[in-house]
Amino acid sequence: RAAMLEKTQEFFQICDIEDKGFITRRDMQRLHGELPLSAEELENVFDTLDADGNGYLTLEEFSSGFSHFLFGRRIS
Amino acid sequence: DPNMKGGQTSEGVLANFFNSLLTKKAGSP
Repeated sequence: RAAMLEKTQEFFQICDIEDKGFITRRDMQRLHGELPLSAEELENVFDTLDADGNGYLTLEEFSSGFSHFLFGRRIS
Repeated sequence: DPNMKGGQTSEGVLANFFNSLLTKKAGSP
């Protein structure tokens, strides 16, 4: 569990380049070119992770999306 | 369904995204 948290934080920091503590839609678009995903796919990822739809991805939202991916089920 | 939100499609994209991050992490010096 601690290792997973560490990974989550690493990934979060890849997206949160400016170390703001949250990820915006623009940060996500910046990953286009770094990751083999289209702009549309990144948009889709952002929308999926941004559970409350406020336009900011917190570490909490990010990590819940990550566990969802790891365990294949929604943890609410 | 063009208006589909959530479900299979986003899950696939999400998996793709995290897999890419994993790969990127592994491949970076």
